[in-house]
Order: sequence, then structure tokens, then C-alpha cells
Amino acid sequence: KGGSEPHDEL
Amino acid sequence: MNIFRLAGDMTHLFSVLVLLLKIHTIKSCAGISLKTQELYAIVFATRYLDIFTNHISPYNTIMKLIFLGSSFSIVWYMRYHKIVRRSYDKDQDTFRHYILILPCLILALLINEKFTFKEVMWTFSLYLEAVAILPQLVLLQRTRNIDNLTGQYVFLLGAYRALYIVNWIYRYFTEDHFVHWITWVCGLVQTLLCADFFYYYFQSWKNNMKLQLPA
Repeated sequence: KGGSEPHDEL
Repeated sequence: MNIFRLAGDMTHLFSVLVLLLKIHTIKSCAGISLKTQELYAIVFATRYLDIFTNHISPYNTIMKLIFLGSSFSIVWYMRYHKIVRRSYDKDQDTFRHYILILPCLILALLINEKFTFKEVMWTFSLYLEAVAILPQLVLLQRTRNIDNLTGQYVFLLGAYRALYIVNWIYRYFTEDHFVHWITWVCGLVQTLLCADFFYYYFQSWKNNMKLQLPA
């Protein structure tokens, strides 16, 4: 998929 | 989750623990900027709006709760605890919040990944986190005499974002996942703001001397 969503970091 | 991300999270966690240790056991918050702590409370409150709707893993949820709980309790201690608040360097900690909050909010409204409430708030939290250390750095500069725990706190806090950058590079090459350029820029700014502090931190460590920032 790529991209930064959903945000899985803190 | 890779080793760099885990190391970054642990560094972040330790920075909070060091600060809580100082406040809880020594009952002192000398050298700690309440302005920076309040900014972090805002950062976590606006970033983790998705805490109950966007489930990633138990690890993520627990860490979010820890960062939210610790940041608000540190602010509470510094403002209201009858012993701790006496050690707060109020007259030295004069950085004004809104000088940082307002531009970050405007920037988040203008430059974001998606114009939705949650995304704008998430972007705002990134912008604010990048500069939230500034009141603390100003206070360190003024206080001059920095105790060990305060020095370690700022060091760990700076190291955490540097490790996250390594994590993003690692993820870029090993996973399909890449973080948005906004995140990159904010992470870089945040780390670079600490670069000067890192330099003096390592100097004092190398020479086995007390950490002091130049006037």
C-alpha cells in the first residue's frame, strides 16, 4: 500500500 | 517494528522515567521547563486523538497511554504539588507558548496530508513537537548549572527522534511503508535543534566534567 496512513508510530 | 523504532521508543520512555524519577524521589523540578512540558502534553493530546479508534497493537495503545499519562502528570506535579512546585524556576522559564503554538496551528491548517480534523491535529502535533524543546533549551542556557538528571533527560529526548529518523530510513528500504515528507522535515528539525546540546553533552562526558553550556 505505501504511505504513512494509518499512523502506526508514536 | 524494527530495532531502531524500538530503541527510539525506549529512549523516549526512559527520558520520561528520568524526569519522573527526579520529580518523584528528589521532589525537585529545578532546571525543567514547565513550558516545554505543557507543550508535550498538548502534542500527545492532539496526536493520539485516534487512540480508541485506530487500533495498531496493544504495544502502541499502552505506549500512547503512558505518554499521555506521564506528560499530564508531570505538568500537574510542576504546577500543583506543594513541594515540587517550589523548585520550579519560574522567573527563568519565560518562553511564551503561543509564539510556538500559533504558527504551528496555522502551518498545520495550510500544510497537511489531508484536510480532516484528525489529520490537521496530527500534523499540528508534529510541528509542535519539533519545536517544543525550545523553552527547555533556553532554560538550560540560563540556568547554566545543569544537574545530571536534567542533562540525561534532554539527551534522551533528543536521541529518541534521531533514532526515529534511522527507523524511517530503515522502513523506507525494507518495507512498503514510507512516512510523509512532513514527518521527515519535522523529525530533522527536532533533532537538529538538539545538535548543539549533544555536542556539549558528549564533551562533558568525554572529559568527565560537569555539563555546562557556554554563555
